[in-house]
Amino acid sequence: RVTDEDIKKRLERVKCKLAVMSGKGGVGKSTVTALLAIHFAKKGKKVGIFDADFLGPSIPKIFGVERKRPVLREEGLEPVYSDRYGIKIMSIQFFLPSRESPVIWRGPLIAGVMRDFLGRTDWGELDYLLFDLPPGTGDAPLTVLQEVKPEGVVVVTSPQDLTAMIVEKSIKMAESLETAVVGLVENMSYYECPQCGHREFIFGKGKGGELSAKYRIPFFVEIPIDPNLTKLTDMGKIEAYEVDFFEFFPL
Amino acid sequence: RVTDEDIKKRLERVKCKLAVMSGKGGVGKSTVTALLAIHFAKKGKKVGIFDADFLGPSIPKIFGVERKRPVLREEGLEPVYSDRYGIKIMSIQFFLPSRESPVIWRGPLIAGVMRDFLGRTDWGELDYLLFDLPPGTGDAPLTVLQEVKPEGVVVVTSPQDLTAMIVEKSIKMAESLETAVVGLVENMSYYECPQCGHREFIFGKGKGGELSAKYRIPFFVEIPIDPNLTKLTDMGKIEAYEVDFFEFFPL
Ligand SMILES: Nc1ncnc2c1ncn2[C@@H]1O[C@H](COP(=O)(O)OP(=O)(O)O)[C@@H](O)[C@H]1O
Ligand SMILES: Nc1ncnc2c1ncn2[C@@H]1O[C@H](COP(=O)(O)OP(=O)(O)O)[C@@H](O)[C@H]1O
Ligand SMILES: [Zn+2]
Repeated sequence: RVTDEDIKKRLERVKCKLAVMSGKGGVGKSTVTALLAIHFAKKGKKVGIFDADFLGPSIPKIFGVERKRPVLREEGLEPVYSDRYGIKIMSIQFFLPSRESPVIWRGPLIAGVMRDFLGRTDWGELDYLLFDLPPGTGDAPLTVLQEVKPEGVVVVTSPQDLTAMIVEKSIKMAESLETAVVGLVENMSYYECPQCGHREFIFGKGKGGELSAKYRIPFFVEIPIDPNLTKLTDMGKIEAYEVDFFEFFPL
Repeated sequence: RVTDEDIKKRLERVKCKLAVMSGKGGVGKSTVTALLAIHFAKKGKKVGIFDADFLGPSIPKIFGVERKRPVLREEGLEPVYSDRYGIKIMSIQFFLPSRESPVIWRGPLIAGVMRDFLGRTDWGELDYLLFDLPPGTGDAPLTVLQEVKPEGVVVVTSPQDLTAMIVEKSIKMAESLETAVVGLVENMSYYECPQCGHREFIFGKGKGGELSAKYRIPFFVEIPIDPNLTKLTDMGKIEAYEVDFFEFFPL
């Protein structure tokens, strides 16, 4: 029922679509997606986030807007706005009856729901629309990428599972969809002692630097484990986090 | 083909079976299983580990024995021995052709493979046989528990997802199988700065202490994030890790 034409119309006034993927769950992909959105918002850009992580939708919770609801207007589904920066947010979480979704997401079902959201959400005019993908490099994120066709992909890993394999697989996926990996984020890479400033690569120094150089990924950053970040995301107040790790993001 | 009688015979000379489960993957369940086995081995006990985590079999890798192979003798499959403490190890990893297993494990398949291993592995005489379960509290670990019927269950969580829900669910699962949760391990709970000794609950203070008291779980421990532990497990040299977090384990 939702046609390619519907989707094309909805995304016509979105200047740049970026997808955020990960090697596996729990590496901080949703948190990084939020931080990247805030980076753009701080520069005065119009930003939206589509929470396509159907298995574990957490964008609304991170921004503290899980109690809000998208409004169905004549022009389509109006996204929810974040409190501080007015980032437009759409997530299946707004439509799930409870926190625990018993749905088992398979490829065709994901594709159908993606098209529904893409065809009905009225984003208006945006400089950036970020897509928080399902975790991993398997069918689910691939299905979302095929529907979205982003201008670029950002890969989030932890130092432990930042292996050449994940980066190569992400690059292959991106190339198969005629897009590119534009950024590599090594999350929870080190810890800085608040008392004496000592930095430790808690899970060992990751290979992100080498790999981004080898594959000519234009942007690479190591994000430390920061208890403040954990606390703010848990409280749904990520917009209060001051550090901008994406200061030199090229897009 | 493997009968309940076969399994009963194999486990007759195993004094105590303990299963190790987790709230979700990546919290360090396999690492904790290995540390508990080493705790018993250091006390001169005979110990075995059955790596029932079919999705992500990592016990052989943690002990650095993934290149060894179980020997099929007349008496049955002889487990592989760890280098330092002679802990007996059995894992499906020894039989997988490569590191990436494309198999999608469903309940009946897991049960069948479990019975095969349980009915054919010659453990000999053991004081403790530990079972590293598939992660989570869903069908896969439940299926393994039903085949094993352990004397006790140890639950591993991280401070972030140590919720009453996971503990309650684990207790229900244990009770449904007429066993009990004998230990709660909150892993990667805090970090101690090697330079100044400052301790920080990186992901926030967990609720493990409250929950183990509330549900009368006999053993509770918070294990810090220790880069030495990460390094040794990555190198397959966990037996070189000196700290024993299970010093006061009651069994
Ligand atoms: N750099 C970081 N420092 C501290 N905590 C972090 C960091 N990145 C993520 N977290 C925490 O880790 C948890 C998992 O992050 P999340 O973004 O939900 O992961 P994913 O989307 O990959 O499953 C969250 O509770 C979040 O607060
Ligand atoms: N207390 C700890 N300190 C540092 N690293 C840890 C700790 N516990 C586990 N790890 C590391 O975390 C990773 C995941 O642990 P693992 O035992 O494989 O988790 P699971 O079995 O729950 O998936 C491993 O690389 C391991 O070395
Ligand atoms: Zn310090």
